[in-house]
Amino acid sequence: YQTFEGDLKWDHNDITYRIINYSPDMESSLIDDAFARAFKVWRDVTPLTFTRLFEGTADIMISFGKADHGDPYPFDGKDGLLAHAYPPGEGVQGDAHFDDDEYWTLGKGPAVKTRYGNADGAMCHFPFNFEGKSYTTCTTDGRSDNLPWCATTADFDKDKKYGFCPSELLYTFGGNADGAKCVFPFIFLGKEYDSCTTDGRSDEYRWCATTDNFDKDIKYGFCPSRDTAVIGGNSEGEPCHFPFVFLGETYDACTSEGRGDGKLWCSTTDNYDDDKKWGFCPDKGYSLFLVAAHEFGHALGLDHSNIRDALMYPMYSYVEKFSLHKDDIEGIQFLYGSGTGPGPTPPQPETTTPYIDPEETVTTKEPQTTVPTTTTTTRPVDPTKDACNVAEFDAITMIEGELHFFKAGLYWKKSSRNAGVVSGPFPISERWPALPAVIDTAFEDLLTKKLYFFSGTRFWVYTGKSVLGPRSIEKLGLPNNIQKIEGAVQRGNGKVLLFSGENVWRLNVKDQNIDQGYPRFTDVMFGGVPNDSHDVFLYKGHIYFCRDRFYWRMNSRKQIDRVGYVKYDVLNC
Amino acid sequence: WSHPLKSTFVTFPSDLVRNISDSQLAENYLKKFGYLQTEHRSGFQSMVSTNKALKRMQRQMGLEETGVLDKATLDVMKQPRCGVPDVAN
Repeated sequence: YQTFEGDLKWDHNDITYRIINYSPDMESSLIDDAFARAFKVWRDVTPLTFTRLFEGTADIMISFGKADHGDPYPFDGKDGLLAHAYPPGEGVQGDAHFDDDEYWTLGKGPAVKTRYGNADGAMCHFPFNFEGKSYTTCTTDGRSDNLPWCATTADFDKDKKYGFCPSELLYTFGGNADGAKCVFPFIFLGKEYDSCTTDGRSDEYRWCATTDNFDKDIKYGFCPSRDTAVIGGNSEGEPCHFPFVFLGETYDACTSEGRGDGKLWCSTTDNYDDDKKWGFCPDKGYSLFLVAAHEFGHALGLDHSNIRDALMYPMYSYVEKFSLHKDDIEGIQFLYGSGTGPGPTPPQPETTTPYIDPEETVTTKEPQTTVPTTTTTTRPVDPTKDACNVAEFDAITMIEGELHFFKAGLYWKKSSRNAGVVSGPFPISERWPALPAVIDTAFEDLLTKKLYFFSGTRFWVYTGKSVLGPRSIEKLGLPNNIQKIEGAVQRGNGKVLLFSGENVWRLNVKDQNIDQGYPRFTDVMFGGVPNDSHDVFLYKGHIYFCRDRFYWRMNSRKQIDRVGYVKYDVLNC
Repeated sequence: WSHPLKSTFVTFPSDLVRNISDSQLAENYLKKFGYLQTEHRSGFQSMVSTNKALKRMQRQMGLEETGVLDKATLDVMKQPRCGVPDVAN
């Protein structure tokens, strides 16, 4: 980690922040929540507290802006620079700016929180089925009022759960109209407008009047982006128009033609050549939470780290199950020390939601509910409970077709189905009550399905819920000078290789004895693997030799065909 | 088999990202993130050499330190990132 020159830091621990404006890409409560969670990342490991202010000057002023946004460091359109923040201090120092030419999401595509409907403000579920058709975006199908909606479960036809998607026909944000919906047409400087416009603004944000005459009433708000809207370009917020003509060719889908950067774009009118109206097509977007957590690191005094996995590494990469890297923790604790005692109450997002008369906007007969107030969910991150945070497992082995990871009384399971989702942790004592907390190695006898667990110089055999042991490993014919068995690999025909130190023994499970000719040196039997592996296991036909965070993978022809990280390649962190 | 498409690059209105050469992109990147900064020593200004700046950038990003603008380095330069410079000014 690095700190800024002079170790710039706040001289108080009760840090305040204020969200100056919002992005049209996400519902404001989702943005509030992303920022609150990003602060919590740092709060969890320091004595710092973060309090949200709704007016006045806060230590950390947070804003969205595009290109030239009022400081000497302009943003650069979509992609490239995502955000920046200043180290602690007065004025602009400590502030965080986010490029609103980016598509801000939770990192996995449109994050669409619904309003009204009957799903209590749940997120849209994409894809969803409606009348036999699958939808991957919000739709106005099935409605006569042109309001986009989505199902909040996979099957609307079955569950009938739905809500309305962001639309200027439902609400606005910011401005001075308390979130009222747009009124179309409206008059602005004597001209009539039928849709949101950027006219009259230099920041490219789309707005509308919330009465029929802006010139008279001066009431306005900003238009939320629909999930189908283009990003950036010169038509932000407009939908793609398919087909469209570009350089005389007709296109029915987004294209990267005409661009050197390979980004997908579309025209928002039927003819780009005539109208020159365009924007980038929606993609997965950038996780506002992850980028904010990084920027708040700067705002608290951390400079860029050169450790790729650290939050303070300068490049963006999406991680689903985020946990703060050791390097980030050491950095922030160098500045502020570590936290003690229970955490304070997390900051709450703004909970006011404008009331809309259901009769006025909704023509469906579905039950109507107003959106409930939202509370920020800030589950504490317990680093010991996250398998991705375990530097070195006690043991890894296949049991009943699932890869099991053991560490200090807990275990996680990686299913061979469900795209290899890792579940857990589960207490070892609940499933195998006779076992100690530390398991050095384990294996499942493929013939009898008995489970063998080793810890130190003892072993246990589980058959279902019944257990034999502990017994001394000497009973298996192993020498009495062995401290522990570090790995086990099934070889078929009731044979299992047991690894300890530089040696390997072959156990005849049926006879409960070591075969003649053993021990042998591991590096003689398996050339090219570390001599001091702390764990050896069989997984999908390969033998994995683990040392530190890494593994060496050997195929059936005894070739090392891969060396990688347990965390990324095996656990899919 | 169809003829390969002949791509024509277009300058899109209000697009902040222009079609620039790789070397231009690299120079902009190195300058923007502090690798190619001007050093002030007793009123004398000098630029760190591009080769040296590239090596510094490659080290920061965990790339092989070749000092040459290779594909891996260019790929990293095109990735989304934070706007705060890597080298303090």
